[in-house]
Amino acid sequence: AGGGAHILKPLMSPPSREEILSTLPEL
Amino acid sequence: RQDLNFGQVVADVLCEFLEVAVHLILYVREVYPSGIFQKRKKYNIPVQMSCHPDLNQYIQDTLLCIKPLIEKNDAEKVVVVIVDKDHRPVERFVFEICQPPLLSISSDSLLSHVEQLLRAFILKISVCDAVLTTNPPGCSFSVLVHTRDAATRNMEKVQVMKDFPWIVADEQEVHMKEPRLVPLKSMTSDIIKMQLYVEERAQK
Repeated sequence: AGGGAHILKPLMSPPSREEILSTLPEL
Repeated sequence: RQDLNFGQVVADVLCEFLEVAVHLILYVREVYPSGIFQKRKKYNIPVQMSCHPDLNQYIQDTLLCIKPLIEKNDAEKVVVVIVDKDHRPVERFVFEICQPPLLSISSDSLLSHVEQLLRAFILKISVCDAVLTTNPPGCSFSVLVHTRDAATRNMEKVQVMKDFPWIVADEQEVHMKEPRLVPLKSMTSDIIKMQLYVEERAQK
């Protein structure tokens, strides 16, 4: 198998910077 | 304890370390605003860790899924990839992990020694911006696991959470053309061998 066939990643992305910024006042 | 599962011990130790390392990388490389990070004490040194629940949950879920791979010595590398707004990698923090096939008897002092070694990694990460160039604005990140066997063989192990699915990564999204290699730290102990280096894209 090629290099890519050995690599796994989560389907979902982490929260974006914008999403984080929009919730900042709540913290 | 003689019947201690060393694979589990190593996975616990490594995942705890990787959690601290991921938070610190995101802080140092300014992937997220510094306002979401708080100083905490880990490995007896101050580190910056996110206090944003969504981000923390994401990192925790990712590492929870990686843990069974580390436990079975199926994870060759854990990579924190920082990507630009076009999702092209600009930096890859590569944790190359190697475990001896037969682990010797553990003890508190041995684990304490490992923690000292891991602290040195954290210290290196905290100052790595001095040897890396600034990233473009709007970067994001992902965590990849390079498995020793074909990823499909390990899919069941990594798929421990129903609502946190994993996929085989596309080579295109991990490949970087002629990266600059920046070695940060390596360690050898009785239970773990690990090295950390950064692959940095020449033109960011």
